[in-house]
Amino acid sequence: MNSRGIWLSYVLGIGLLHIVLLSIPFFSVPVAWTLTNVIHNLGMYVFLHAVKGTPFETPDQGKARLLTHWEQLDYGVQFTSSRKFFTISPIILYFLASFYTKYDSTHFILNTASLLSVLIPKLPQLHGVR
Amino acid sequence: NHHIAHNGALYKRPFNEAFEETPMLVAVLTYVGYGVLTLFGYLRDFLRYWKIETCHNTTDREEQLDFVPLYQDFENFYTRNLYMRIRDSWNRPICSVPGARVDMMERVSHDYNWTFKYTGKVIKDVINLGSYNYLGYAQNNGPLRESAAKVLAQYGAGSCSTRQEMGNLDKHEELERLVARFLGVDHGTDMCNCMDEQSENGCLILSDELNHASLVLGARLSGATIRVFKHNNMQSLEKLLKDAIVYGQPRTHRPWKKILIVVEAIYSMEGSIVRLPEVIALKKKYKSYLYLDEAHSIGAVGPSGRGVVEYFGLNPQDVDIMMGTFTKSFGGAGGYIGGKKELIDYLRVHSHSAVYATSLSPPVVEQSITAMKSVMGEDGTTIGKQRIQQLSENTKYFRRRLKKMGFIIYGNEDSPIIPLMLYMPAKIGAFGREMLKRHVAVVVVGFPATPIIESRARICLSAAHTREILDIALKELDEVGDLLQIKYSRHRLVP
Amino acid sequence: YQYLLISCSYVLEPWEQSMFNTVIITVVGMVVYTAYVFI
Repeated sequence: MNSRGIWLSYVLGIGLLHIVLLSIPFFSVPVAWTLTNVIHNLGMYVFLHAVKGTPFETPDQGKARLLTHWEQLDYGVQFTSSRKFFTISPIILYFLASFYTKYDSTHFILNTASLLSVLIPKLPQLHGVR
Repeated sequence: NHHIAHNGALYKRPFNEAFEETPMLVAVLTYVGYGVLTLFGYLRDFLRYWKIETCHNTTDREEQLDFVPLYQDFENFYTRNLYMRIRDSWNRPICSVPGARVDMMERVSHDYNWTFKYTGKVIKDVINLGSYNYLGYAQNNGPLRESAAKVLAQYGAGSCSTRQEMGNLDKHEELERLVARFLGVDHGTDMCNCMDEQSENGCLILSDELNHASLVLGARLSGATIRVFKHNNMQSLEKLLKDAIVYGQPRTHRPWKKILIVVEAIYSMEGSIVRLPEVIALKKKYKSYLYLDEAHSIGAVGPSGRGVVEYFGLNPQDVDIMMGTFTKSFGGAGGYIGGKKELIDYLRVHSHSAVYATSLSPPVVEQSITAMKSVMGEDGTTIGKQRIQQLSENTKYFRRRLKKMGFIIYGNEDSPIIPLMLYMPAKIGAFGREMLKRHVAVVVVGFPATPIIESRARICLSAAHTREILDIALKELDEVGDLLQIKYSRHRLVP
Repeated sequence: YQYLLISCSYVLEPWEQSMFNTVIITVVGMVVYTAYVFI
């Protein structure tokens, strides 16, 4: 997660997702932003916090098999730059979504719940907790 | 090509090593490619799960599902969804010696590489840029063959016993004496397979992050504490050494009994050469031990092929454990460990290889002996010397030409291993196929054997390659490079 | 050819390639349409 260009790809991916949602004629701007936020957080939750193990064999005799991607990141070291980046990015997306939905309560609740679903597993206190 | 400047500080020769950075656009497009393949991988897994598509790969049977799973489903996600799609470029059967040219069996797949069928045809005389055959001793003619055949007739094909029992033949001892003389160390012992001679018996092991899997496994086998320093990065190594000396063992903070630095001389995936003068200086400064894996450098670098110690003009006594293989430069198999007499005696008694593994096959030992004598010039000819010279010239020529074409090439100027960067996953398969279409065999490597944005073709040069062969290969590479648009380098050779 | 290699549809099976190209064309079409309407 800290190899060259992956953060840029990640940001471009979110931008592309938003443009695609915005291009769907019957979606309004607030709906597009909320969908961007929810889809992004869903994808982040699945790939970083739900799927365990590695999609390829590792020579560590299966040590990583029971860890989520987030727990394997940087060998479990907390507060690395990658961790900070992937913690901050959903928050920024949340601010944007809240702003563009003009703090409408339905959207706000949806976006907040979605944000919490990816923030809580990132807490260092929950490292390795099941 | 082997002049050594007798002045200057640590390095007695220019040390030119380059790892050009991945262009940002290429990195982003590489992630896009892996993203597309991952999404389609999940789609295929979904279809297999609901039996919409037949599942070709091995999974646990219905009756076994209550037991502990035998097959880690997710762990071969990449294998079944990425590697399968391009695996026709891997494990190609050859039907000749892996020399400068090789005969390859033609095969086809009618189910997208899940199974292959041989057409019965042989693709003859393919230029071989993939095998480790640095000095070209993988040949089925000449003195090596005669002597190996004679030993085969006399000793048979295998000793079927370990070195500590019936498997210890005079041929093995002859090879050990020869290895010790060749390396310039007290004693050497030959092991039958490389995995075992890696098994260190130490306390703290400082290992380069790109060390070969066998070194990693051997280090783990010893049960020692292992710390990893950045690839060929002396600051990182010194910091680890300093921390190890200052803080000692975890929790008890007792001093480490022994600190062993484990490095490879030539990194076979990076094409880089270890900064041995600096490693030895650090080892002396912090009074630790040094284990040098010369698997790819013995016979391939150095004025008389004695490896990276001679290449830098250093003293072999400064390296505590010299390890190497007979596979890559001598056309043999197995490997050796060289060092002080008490170390070798200890290994002969305690090493896994000496106790459990059958000893080296006598004809193979003879092949290594004859090849090593040829390299040392003890066969009364200068063939060995010429081959070393030829390999060095081939290396410089090929690297320079590839750089001039605009490819991104990793590693050291003098390393016969030339990683040519491909980056995108589809280009890995395309490169292998296009080159074989042009009768050039290359080895391609991708994630997870390399970092995700550093897939590459790993070209291995040989002294058996003549200038004509290299020029043909370069012409094809130039053509395929234009076709696939893989000339990414932004560095241009200053005329 | 570069499109096939960069998007990795070079290694996809024919039906996957059709699916992939359909999605791409649809998305691009929508984006172009929306951009046109918006501008």
